[in-house]
Formats: sequence, structure tokens, C-alpha cells
Amino acid sequence: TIGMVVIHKTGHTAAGTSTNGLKFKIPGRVGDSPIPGAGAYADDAAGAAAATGDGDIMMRFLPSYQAVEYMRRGESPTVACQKVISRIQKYFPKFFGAVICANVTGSYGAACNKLPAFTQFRFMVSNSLTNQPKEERVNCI
Amino acid sequence: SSPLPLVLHTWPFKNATEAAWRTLASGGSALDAVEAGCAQCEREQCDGTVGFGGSPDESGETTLDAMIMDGTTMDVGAVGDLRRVKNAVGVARKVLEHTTHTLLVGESATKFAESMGFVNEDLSTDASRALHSDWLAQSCQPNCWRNVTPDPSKYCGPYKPPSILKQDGSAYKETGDNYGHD
Repeated sequence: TIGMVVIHKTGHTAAGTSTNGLKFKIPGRVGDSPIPGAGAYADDAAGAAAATGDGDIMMRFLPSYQAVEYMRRGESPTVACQKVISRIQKYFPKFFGAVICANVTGSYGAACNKLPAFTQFRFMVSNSLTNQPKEERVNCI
Repeated sequence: SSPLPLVLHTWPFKNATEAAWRTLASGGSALDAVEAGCAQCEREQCDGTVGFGGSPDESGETTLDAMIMDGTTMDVGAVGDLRRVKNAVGVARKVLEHTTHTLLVGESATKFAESMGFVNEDLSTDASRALHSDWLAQSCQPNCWRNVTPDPSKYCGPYKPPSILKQDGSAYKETGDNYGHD
């Protein structure tokens, strides 16, 4: 899955996803990606977020909406993403998933659920300070 | 911690980042940039989890999910379980622009896409067909079933809920823990 958020220099936000979903899913199964507030969410008044991972579990928590709401209340993008992961961890400690968050000033962060085989999450950033796309990593919590 | 504009996305799909950034640089909107970035991944089948030819369902078909959201107007367009149309995020954009709906799914979403001019084509590839046949050869493991018979952790379907079997009085009895996964 690709989950993307863009903050325009004017402060306009947009978010989106595209995926072919879970392997060997039951026909008719739709994941979190196309569900606003689950796969992605954007609001010029607060910021934007997107999620990737086990959509059957993550969609139950509306992670991207929740992350935007945390940023609306002033959390930093990193803390907003971490709080979303923590909420899901309580119920599904072994879920596979990660979230990216950005606020309307262009600060950004990410968080992921630590598993034996998933200890770091890789994401891409491009802004007016990076002269080309930059890969960043975050240690999972 | 960084000035605008910003493109941020999951996984190291660098070409998608570049496509989005190029769109902004050429005067496109944030929405245009999201569409361009996601569409780039659909064309390139980023790590097999985006676009055609990946993640076949139990019947071997690749189906696509996508959404696009405008944070200024709160306009959203999305497709779920889109069949036989490659450019899912492009169809999602058409849902946003040409309907008052938010989410269209399945075969009907494909009909909508065709009416918007998208091509109806097979999304399977040799790779996705090979993934599917290997899965069948491994007794359909892993799968997404639970509380059904036969034991989904050992056998392929079709599956039935135990209660139906009990109603028709079959001799089969559920024995022990047949969930097989967390």
C-alpha cells in the first residue's frame, strides 16, 4: 500500500492511498485504504495522515482520522502517530501497521507497531529543504 | 520541522515521491500531487502491494482499493474491490469530481470507471497467477477464515459455519480449537 499526504505551499492539504490489498483475501474484501479516516484523512485546519498495514484491524480504529484529531489538539505529528499505534496495540498487540502524520506547517512524523520482524518503518519525504526525495526510518514502538 | 510544500508517504517508493513533487513544481494542486504519486506506484506495481498483478484473492483475482481526499473542501472519492481497472486512484478522483458519493465498490465501480473512460482489462499477471497456484498447492494457507469447517488451518474451502452442518445432521463434529491463528 502507498499512503500519501501532501501539504501545498499555500497550506492546502490532500491525502490518498492505493493498494491491491491483502493476499488471498476472501473475494469482496475491502481493506482500510479506501475508507476516509482509516486509509487516509486530510483537513486544512489540522493536518493529514495515512496508514498502512493490516487493514482489517486498523480500520476499526480510524487511525488517520484519529491522528489528525490529535494534531488538531496540538500534538506533534510524531506523538499523534505514536498515540494512534498505542491505541491499537492495546487490543491487538501483534498487529502489523504504521502511520504517517503531517501538520499544516510541514512538520511530519511516523510510528509503527514493533514486531520481531518489523522493528523499523521506512517512509519517503520531499520538501523544500530536501533537494531530492529522502528516505527516512522510524523505530517502531 | 520543515517548511512547505511537503510530500510524505509510506514505504521507500522514491518514484512516487518524485512524481508528486514534480506535479507540485509544475503548478499542480495538493490533490493533483497525491493522485500523480499514487498513480506512479500503480503503474510500477510498487513492491507488489500496489496496482495490478499483486495480492490475488482466493479466486486468483487482483482487486484494487484507493481513495483521495481534499483537505480544503473535505471532498473524498474512493473505490473498493475495484475489478479489471488499473488506475484505481484515477477512478477515485472521478468519484470525487463527478459524483456526490464517496465510495463505490466492486463490479459496479468497474461499470462507473468504464463510463468515465477507463479501460476494462485483466489485472492478473504471471506473477499473481503463480502466487495463487502456489497458495492452492499449500492447502490454501494462510487464509482469512475462522470458526468454519473443514478446518481452515489445514484445508481449502468451500467452508461452512458449523451450525449449518449441525442442522443438516451431518456426522462431522467440531473437535478442539480450530481457529489456527491469533
